[in-house]
Amino acid sequence: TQILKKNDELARAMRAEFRAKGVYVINVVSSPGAGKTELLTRVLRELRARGLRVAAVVGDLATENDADRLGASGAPARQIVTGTVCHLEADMVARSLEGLALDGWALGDLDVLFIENVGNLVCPASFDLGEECRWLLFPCTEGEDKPLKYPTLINTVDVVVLSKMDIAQAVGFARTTALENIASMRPGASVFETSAKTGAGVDALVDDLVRRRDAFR
Amino acid sequence: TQILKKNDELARAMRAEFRAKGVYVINVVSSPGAGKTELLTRVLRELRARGLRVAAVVGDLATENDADRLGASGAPARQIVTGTVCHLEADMVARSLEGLALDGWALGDLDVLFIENVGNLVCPASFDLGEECRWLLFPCTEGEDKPLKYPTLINTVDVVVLSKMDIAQAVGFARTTALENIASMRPGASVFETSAKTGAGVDALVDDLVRRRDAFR
Ligand SMILES: Nc1nc2c(ncn2[C@@H]2O[C@H](COP(=O)(O)OP(=O)(O)OP(=O)(O)O)[C@@H](O)[C@H]2O)c(=O)[nH]1
Ligand SMILES: Nc1nc2c(ncn2[C@@H]2O[C@H](COP(=O)(O)OP(=O)(O)OP(=O)(O)O)[C@@H](O)[C@H]2O)c(=O)[nH]1
Ligand SMILES: [Mg+2]
Ligand SMILES: [Mg+2]
Ligand SMILES: [Zn+2]
Ligand SMILES: [Zn+2]
Repeated sequence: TQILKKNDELARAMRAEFRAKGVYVINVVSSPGAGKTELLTRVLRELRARGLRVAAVVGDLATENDADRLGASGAPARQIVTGTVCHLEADMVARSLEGLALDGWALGDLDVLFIENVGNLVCPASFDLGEECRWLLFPCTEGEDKPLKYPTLINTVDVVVLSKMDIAQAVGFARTTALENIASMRPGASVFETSAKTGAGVDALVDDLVRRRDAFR
Repeated sequence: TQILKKNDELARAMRAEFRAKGVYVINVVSSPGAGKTELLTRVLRELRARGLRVAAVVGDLATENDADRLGASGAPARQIVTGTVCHLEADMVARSLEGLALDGWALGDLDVLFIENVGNLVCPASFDLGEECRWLLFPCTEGEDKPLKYPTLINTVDVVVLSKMDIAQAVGFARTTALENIASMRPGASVFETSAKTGAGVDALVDDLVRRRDAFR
């Protein structure tokens, strides 16, 4: 459709600019409440501790809660309030980055930029935001079948993160089945298991990010 | 838009037919993995035990898993595979009911029909399916802020169900905050707390359904 075409053209221009400025951009998608903000707050802290300059923009239909929570990491974070739109589009991100620049954070000042998408396992698959890498979170609390039910989205991602794994036992999560379902739908994806509560698995995920960024520069 | 207008006209005609045939129809919405199928399987069993004739149709982008699971209750259940559409529309439900009739279950044979919608907290708000009542599930595993983040959807529902409450303590769920958020966004909603694992709260939810159905007939 016309909307996707216009979005893709802008996303391509943004990707070129991100690359020119050396900013590695990650688009993080999941269903609502999968643990994106909790995990990203830890990841932002860890990257800052490693000396990297990081920032985040986050989309929701309503509230500014998530930007406040992400900002607690010390990294600049801006909220995009989408109103009724259930996904982020490239022009929303472009406008938010202008706002970040007004706060004194130009792209050239950043090493890594996270885009936390609206909680939704469908539309975000079709909207390129100029990112270099896509993370998809599946929380152990949602069952093992989501990779099978949302084939379009999983086919667009590079990294799959099993989140909230500190309670996997409490919810009777069938980890092997989940891993098999991910492998059958997206054989090439790297899979990480994390807990934002305990920090387990976060270092390995950040190591992978740093490796991918080194290859990108 | 034209799509919504056409959908609403069909939904109105379906509602008239449901009423004429005395079938009480409930549209169940939530994010992906909130526990709709697990809870509905228990509710279908309980309604059958009370002598009511029940059936279910369920929508997903892919797989027939949920219809199989719902069918384990003994009630007839049909799957609607939507492909890329992230919500159910009235014509999909109408076609599925024709299929149910071919299986020998005409509307006149039913007291209650459940429609388990596609896991999505946005689009289902705009698509009337001819239902009499809407249930919205918020699992305790998704945090307390979802009622604030998805104002459009919560404003269209009659009943809010806090699901998976057997693990509320394990995930540190702030029950009072969640209840306040629901009350601030949807003051008129009836709120129930259930666990599909232990059965807690299911009887009260079914009692409410039976009361609403009695008022409807
Ligand atoms: N502890 C606990 N887990 C539950 C409960 N209900 C569902 N679950 C788990 O939550 C996961 C998802 O449950 P489903 O019933 O498939 O959720 P759903 O809303 O139908 O999912 P979709 O149809 O894919 O959107 C499964 O792993 C269930 O075992 C509950 O009451 N307590
Ligand atoms: N036990 C446990 N709970 C977690 C973890 N990560 C997040 N949670 C809980 O899950 C709920 C949702 O977490 P968020 O980080 O807000 O999820 P989100 O994906 O950002 O949600 P949206 O932006 O609204 O889509 C909150 O109640 C968190 O406390 C985790 O690693 N372990
Ligand atoms: Mg968030
Ligand atoms: Mg289901
Ligand atoms: Zn959307
Ligand atoms: Zn939709």
